[in-house]
Amino acid sequence: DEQESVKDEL
Amino acid sequence: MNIFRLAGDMTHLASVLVLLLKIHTIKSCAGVSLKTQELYALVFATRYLDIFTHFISIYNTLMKLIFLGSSFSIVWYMRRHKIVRRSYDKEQDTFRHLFLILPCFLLALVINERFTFKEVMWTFSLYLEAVAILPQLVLLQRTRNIDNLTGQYVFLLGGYRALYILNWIYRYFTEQHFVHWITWISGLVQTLLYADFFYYYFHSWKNNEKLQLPA
Repeated sequence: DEQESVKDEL
Repeated sequence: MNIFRLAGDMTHLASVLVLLLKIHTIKSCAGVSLKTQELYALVFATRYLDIFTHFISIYNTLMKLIFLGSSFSIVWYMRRHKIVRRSYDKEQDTFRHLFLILPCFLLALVINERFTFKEVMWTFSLYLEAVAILPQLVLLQRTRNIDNLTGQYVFLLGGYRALYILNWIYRYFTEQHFVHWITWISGLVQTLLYADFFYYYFHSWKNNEKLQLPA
């Protein structure tokens, strides 16, 4: 979802 | 993972390795800002709070461990190592951390996606990372002779940020990707801070001169 797509970055 | 993201991560990794190489092999941290390194340690500590509770991939966990471990060991070297710490330019590295930490924290309390502990900490880490390079840039400007490794370290860090922007543009068009204002704007601000440095870096490279920033 929206939250996850950024938090998979470092 | 797209090519820009991977290249960005590898550039980030290279920057850390260059710095560790300088500190570990040459036993010198001349021209390196301890303030910036402490800010990065704080950035990673607050961003990766979920490292052991939220699994994404082995790659992700491994990189997080590397960034946490390297940032704290660089701080350790500069503060505690009996040879390395002698080369630290304490008198020149006078930037006050708190002037960066406090506003970033207050901003994270006000502007965030969700008001939870982890989310506020994550947002704080993004804001702080955006400005964490400032003490290093100030130190570079004061140091008349910037050695190659320090120049390359800052160049690679800036390159990593620029590649992340390309990564976001790519993701925006290829994935069901929403607009992440907080991440994007803080990332953009961070990259713009390097613009001046990049200008002089390329200038010195083109003319085959030693890198010097104007006072």
